Amino acid sequence: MKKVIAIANQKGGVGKTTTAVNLGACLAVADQNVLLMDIDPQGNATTGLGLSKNDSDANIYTAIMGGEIYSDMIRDTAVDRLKAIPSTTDLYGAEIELVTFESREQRLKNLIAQVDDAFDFVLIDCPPSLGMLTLNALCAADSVVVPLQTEYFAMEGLSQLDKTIDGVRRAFNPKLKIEGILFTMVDGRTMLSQQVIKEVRGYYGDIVFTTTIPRNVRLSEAPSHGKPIILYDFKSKGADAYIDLAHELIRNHKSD
Amino acid sequence: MKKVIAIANQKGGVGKTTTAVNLGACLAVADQNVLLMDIDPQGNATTGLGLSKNDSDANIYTAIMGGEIYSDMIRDTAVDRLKAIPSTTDLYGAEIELVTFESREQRLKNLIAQVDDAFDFVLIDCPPSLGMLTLNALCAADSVVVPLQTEYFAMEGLSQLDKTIDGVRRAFNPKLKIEGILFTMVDGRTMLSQQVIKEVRGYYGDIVFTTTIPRNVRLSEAPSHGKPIILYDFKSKGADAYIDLAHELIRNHKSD
Ligand SMILES: Nc1ncnc2c1ncn2[C@@H]1O[C@H](COP(=O)(O)OP(=O)(O)OP(=O)(O)O)[C@@H](O)[C@H]1O
Ligand SMILES: Nc1ncnc2c1ncn2[C@@H]1O[C@H](COP(=O)(O)OP(=O)(O)OP(=O)(O)O)[C@@H](O)[C@H]1O
Ligand SMILES: [Mg+2]
Ligand SMILES: [Mg+2]
Repeated sequence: MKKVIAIANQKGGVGKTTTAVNLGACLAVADQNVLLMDIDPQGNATTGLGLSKNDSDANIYTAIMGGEIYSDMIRDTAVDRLKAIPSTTDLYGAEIELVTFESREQRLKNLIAQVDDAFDFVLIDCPPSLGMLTLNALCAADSVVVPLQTEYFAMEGLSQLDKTIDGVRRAFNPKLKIEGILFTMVDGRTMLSQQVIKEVRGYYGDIVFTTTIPRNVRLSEAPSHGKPIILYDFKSKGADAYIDLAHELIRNHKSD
Repeated sequence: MKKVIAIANQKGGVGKTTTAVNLGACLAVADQNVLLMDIDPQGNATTGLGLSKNDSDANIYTAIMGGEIYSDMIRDTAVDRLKAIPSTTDLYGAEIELVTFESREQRLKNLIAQVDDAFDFVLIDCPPSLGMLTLNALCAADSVVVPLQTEYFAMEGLSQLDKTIDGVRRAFNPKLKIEGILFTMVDGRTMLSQQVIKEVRGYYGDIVFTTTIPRNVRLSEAPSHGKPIILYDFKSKGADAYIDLAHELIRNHKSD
């Protein structure tokens, strides 16, 4: 039974894509079958995996609009057991077009239901907004991984995201829960990082992942080579951290 | 005659808000009268200036929807000559609601026309998307400042933003031009930063500001004190850089 996880936070630049790509790759090397869906029109997860956007007439946009997904939309990546559905610039129009659609928030959920049950995890990389695309991801997901930069503005946005997740749980998706809050780009030397971590762990307790992701330049270099960190530099601190995260996530689901 | 400048980039976390707040404050201390409009529902520019969101029944959202702006929506800040129109969480709904509105992309422009001509600059902080709110800002603006993190994903998004600006110029706002591309959070020691700067300067030439903004932890600490950098730590490298930027912008407009 596949576990659907949205990687979401409306705050921009907090490490959503970096987490989607590298958590996906690390789960795959830990023998999990993973599908990564890139529903951000920016398509950063797509290029981060070395794939090109799918601007043909059968892509994730036409699937969301038309209600049907085709197996050739699912691409292989450089990592065994990691497949991906690339983004398309057509998605820029989806935020607006979905507004007047029938059951506009359940379209992604209906698509994922059509996808092979052999996947253990389906990860969804979301754009930096709380519009129709992120709403679709939250309605389709069993849980949400919330990447959080240890900075003031990022922390400020957390309560709004929490409210939105609550709202989606009540109105559309009763099973939705927070998989975990993940501290990203952590520079342990700064007072700010320490304060944010203390405040968020204090308020959210066990919902915060034990694993934290350090700021590591190798993580920001890897996308220009179209590779996840474990293929670009598996000895780096960034690779260690995402491998730890994958193991923590698998442990959390052992009991399922 | 007030100059309207949108601070925009759909890539998240590139320094839009940090630039809007600190460029605004530095222009004000250089004797310019500045109005900062926060149209991002996150409201980071609002809290970065020490203001609270305006969730009353007369705010920037009701003004955009209703077509009328009131002088009490304009707030004083801790910096002389810098005024601000705070954000509101009501703006989360605007992206969707504006879709079906009459002249939906010109609403912000019509509001700015109602604002006092005594302002030298009107800066608009935009959300990380290319939806209705950013479209409104691009239609209202004379020019766009494009903050650009010197990273791979940020560079990737530049061509999409360029296309969008071209599209707005052709369809809605013939005078729209790029004021400048601003390198932010620059860490000169990394190869990646150097490569991105070389590539972007090579392609965009004079459109790139001479001033670059270094990564400086004081810039990320200042918002938690509700102050622009010149009030939080005017001796910091971050303050120097934004003062330089303000002077470069004023020089560019001297000939107007
Ligand atoms: N741990 C890290 N160390 C160093 N750089 C990082 C780290 N995580 C992410 N980055 C870099 O920071 C930038 C922002 O990360 P990323 O694009 O993954 O965030 P995002 O939340 O997906 O952004 P958006 O809101 O635009 O979708 C990218 O350039 C990325 O390469
Ligand atoms: N030059 C800098 N040095 C260090 N930190 C910075 C710098 N500029 C911005 N920051 C920090 O980086 C984070 C992202 O910046 P900011 O929020 O201004 O970007 P943004 O483009 O407005 O984000 P969004 O897309 O969410 O609106 C913030 O936490 C900010 O404090
Ligand atoms: Mg992303
Ligand atoms: Mg911002």
